Amino acid sequence: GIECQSGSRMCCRQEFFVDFREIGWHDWIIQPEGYAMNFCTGQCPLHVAGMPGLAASFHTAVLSLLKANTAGGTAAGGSCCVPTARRPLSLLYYDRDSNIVKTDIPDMVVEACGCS
Amino acid sequence: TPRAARPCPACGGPALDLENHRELLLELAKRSILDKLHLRQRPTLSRPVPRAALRTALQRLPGPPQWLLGEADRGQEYEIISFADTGLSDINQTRLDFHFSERTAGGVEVRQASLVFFAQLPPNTTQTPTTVKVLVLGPRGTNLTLASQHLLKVRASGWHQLPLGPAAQAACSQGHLALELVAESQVAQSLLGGASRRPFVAAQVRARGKHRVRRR
Repeated sequence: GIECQSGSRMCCRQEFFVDFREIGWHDWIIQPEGYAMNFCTGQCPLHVAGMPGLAASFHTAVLSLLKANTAGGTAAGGSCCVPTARRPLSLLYYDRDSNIVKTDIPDMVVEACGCS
Repeated sequence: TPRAARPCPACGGPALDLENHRELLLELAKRSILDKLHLRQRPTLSRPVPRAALRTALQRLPGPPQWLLGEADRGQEYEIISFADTGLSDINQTRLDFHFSERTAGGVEVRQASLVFFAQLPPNTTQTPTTVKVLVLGPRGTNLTLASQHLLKVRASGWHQLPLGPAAQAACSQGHLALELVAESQVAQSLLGGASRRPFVAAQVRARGKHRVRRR
């Protein structure tokens, strides 16, 4: 995947960190101190959808080729900049009864982006 | 959200301007976390736990039992530490109440639960171990019903961990677990002493699947 730089236009991963103290959640979330949400943004021209490193998978590359053939190469062919790798967010927090809960929420942190 | 004839905002457009969309992204992050935790709003802490008790409990929390489930069968798992509300006690008997959220009740399957408590033996105790009987009481409203009982030999002062059986796990799943500790000597009374030695239940639970079918 590609990390977004200033002025990036192509599909890339934008880092975005939510500080729990900043949003006033540090009293009920014990750990971690924040959430590295990140997200995918940018353009996915059809010719990029099949490129190694940007395509989500072999299957999506095949789909992109099919779309390219049917859409006649227009920019609105439907390829999207989407997460291709995600990992869980581990949280340690107080619930309503002041119990301490530890859980791993799957697929919360975007690690890489690519064109669908 | 797809709108008529408009693609997803992540498709085709230039990179998002972070500064202009910061508030929106923060709201999305908050909503995402609350949704995944099945909460409508952030919890308001009604009974904050002393820092010392929290630290002690976390140090005593065992690692997740990865052997319990295969990778494919592992849904969203939780580990919960519930601190006891101590109720009626006398010299050798202590009532402990553990409350679990409505969300926990029915929404998750309790796979394992252990009682962790500190027992302080009287200074003049001989080498003979003290027996502590842990009674799992029936559902709320039928306080005198005995669901099951466990025996534990306490040989020295310190923290003790007692795995609880299916009756206690079922009580946790229903939102309320009531235990009664009956000791041969004055050991039970010392459970009340010290904020950092508050007894707790450590439970390993798993979210129930929406479309789970039970076969008989």
